[in-house]
Amino acid sequence: RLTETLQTAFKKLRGKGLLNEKAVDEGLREIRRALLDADVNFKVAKKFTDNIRERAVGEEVMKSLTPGQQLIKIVRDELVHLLGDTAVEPNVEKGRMNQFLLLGLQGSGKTTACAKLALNYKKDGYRPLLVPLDVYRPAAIKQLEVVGSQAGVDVFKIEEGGIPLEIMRQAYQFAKDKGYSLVIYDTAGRTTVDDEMMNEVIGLRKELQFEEVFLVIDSMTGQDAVTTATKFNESVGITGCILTKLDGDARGGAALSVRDVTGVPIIFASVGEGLKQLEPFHPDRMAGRILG
Amino acid sequence: AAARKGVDDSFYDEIQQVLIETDMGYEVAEEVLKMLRREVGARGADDTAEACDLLVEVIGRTLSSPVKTLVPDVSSPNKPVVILMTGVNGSGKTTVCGKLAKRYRLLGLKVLIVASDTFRAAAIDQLKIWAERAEVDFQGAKEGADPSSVVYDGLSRAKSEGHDIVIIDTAGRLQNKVNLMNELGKIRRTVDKQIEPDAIQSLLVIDSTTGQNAITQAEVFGEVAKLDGIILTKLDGTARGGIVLAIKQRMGLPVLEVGVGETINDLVPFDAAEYSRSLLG
Ligand SMILES: Nc1nc2c(ncn2[C@@H]2O[C@H](COP(=O)(O)OP(=O)(O)OP(=O)(O)O)[C@@H](O)[C@H]2O)c(=O)[nH]1
Ligand SMILES: Nc1nc2c(ncn2[C@@H]2O[C@H](COP(=O)(O)OP(=O)(O)OP(=O)(O)O)[C@@H](O)[C@H]2O)c(=O)[nH]1
Ligand SMILES: [Mg+2]
Ligand SMILES: [Mg+2]
Repeated sequence: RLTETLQTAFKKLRGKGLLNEKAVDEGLREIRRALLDADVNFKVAKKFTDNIRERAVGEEVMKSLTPGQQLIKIVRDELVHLLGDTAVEPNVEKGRMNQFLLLGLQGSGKTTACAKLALNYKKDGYRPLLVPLDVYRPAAIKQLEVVGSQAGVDVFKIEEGGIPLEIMRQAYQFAKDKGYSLVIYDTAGRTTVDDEMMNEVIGLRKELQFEEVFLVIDSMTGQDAVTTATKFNESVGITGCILTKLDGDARGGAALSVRDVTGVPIIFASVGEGLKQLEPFHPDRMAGRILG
Repeated sequence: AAARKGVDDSFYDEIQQVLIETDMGYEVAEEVLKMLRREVGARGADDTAEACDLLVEVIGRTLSSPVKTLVPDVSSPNKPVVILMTGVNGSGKTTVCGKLAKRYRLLGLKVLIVASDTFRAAAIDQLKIWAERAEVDFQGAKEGADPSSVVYDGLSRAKSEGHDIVIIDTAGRLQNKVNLMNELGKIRRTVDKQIEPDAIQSLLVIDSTTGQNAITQAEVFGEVAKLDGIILTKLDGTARGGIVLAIKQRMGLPVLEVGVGETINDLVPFDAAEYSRSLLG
């Protein structure tokens, strides 16, 4: 465990009266290694330890009886801060028609997340409508219809093989006419190097006013979290993230990477396959998890 | 890699970053760097271009394996051969089943796809469409049916109808879910009871965007499903899938196939040399 590793390392050096900047730098290297093991991106991890170095070589660590613990405390506080400090409320209000657009890589958990969000807000008194815009994946529309019915919410009816932009326009009009207060659009998974698919989602994003554009990210994502998040944010523009499969045992360093490179808050945590298993994202819980 | 430049510490630092960014992890990257330093010393490589070629060689050697995806011997009476597809949620299992099924059909084999994911919304519908696209037989199930009984029924059908190969799709599951790993263990035992050990190939499907957690996946899935190899998917994206190097180093488990897209033809046999070139490219 990181705390023990650092305590042992510092004890060895302090014993020789040698707790100094060199020792702290070794501690920071251990911390960088721990962050890399937790899937934090290489550049993000380096930037992180560089940023805390000043505090790390300050009195609170050097003069402490437990310098390892002190260093961990600095790391933990900085992680919590970088992850957003506190849970964030999404941009949803009663009295208007709110719209969410969900996008992300293949298999990240978007379709399931759409239904979870719908159930969550139905409980808060909203009237959600799910809109299937994935016309590619076999049985994707059926999947959204099934989870929509499990959540007890309406799913916009479309035929197979439509065009996402046209479906979006029809669904928007339908939602307005019928007075839905939350419209959630599910899109197909896509890779960021597929120009055609990226152009599609850019077109969808530009078409309407969205209260939230959520990037759905799998919590077991490794170094690629930076590339993917950057590309989606720069090309499409996202307003929030949903981190999925947190009921697994991945450390989830991707959370730090995504937040660091986009500045966008992680708003929800998906913690299971069930539709009830959606929670607000808690920076302090995530920091503890990343540190292992 | 840079043009004619000395193989110095700054070069090794650069390479360390490149290796870690492929997702092979800090420890394995250190091991690879050690191997590289040895090779550079042994071959007297004095410029970075040459060192980079050596790096590709080192990684290619580490990844290479004689193991291939099972192809049934149609002359053998030992029918059917079974491929068991396992992996965490969303990794690409169902899609791989469709891709493999078509490949086997094109070889003239009689294929049965078995839908043992009776849990997830529209999972059976999704796999059924892939079976239709691959033009192979399909063993469906009722939603909520016991996965092992579906497998049992599928294998009995394959034996009586003379299928050469059965491809079993399973539900996505996270390796820390004890009940789901027990369920997978039961599926494996169901196959073991009906099929000879060397007629079974158990595969772990890993998304190439996965980080260090894939090592735990390989370990735990290995315990219950007795894995023979890995299928690495979504390599057409930006991720490198370097975690497979860590898995090969730690557990000896080889990559057999690579998914490079979402259409039925987007599956290619793993080529260690080609992959290690692209890893560093
Ligand atoms: N354990 C767990 N599984 C999840 C979670 N969220 C989604 N899943 C599962 O992950 C798999 C993929 O979910 P989908 O909702 O189909 O993902 P998607 O992003 O819509 O996939 P594409 O449309 O193909 O890009 C399914 O098996 C889901 O049940 C979660 O928080 N925990
Ligand atoms: N780009 C790309 N997408 C892929 C590849 N393989 C699978 N996919 C996509 O990944 C998503 C998930 O694929 P599935 O086959 O449903 O994955 P799964 O493992 O069966 O998912 P669960 O059964 O829910 O656990 C789908 O959108 C697929 O089209 C690949 O090699 N490249
Ligand atoms: Mg989907
Ligand atoms: Mg599946």
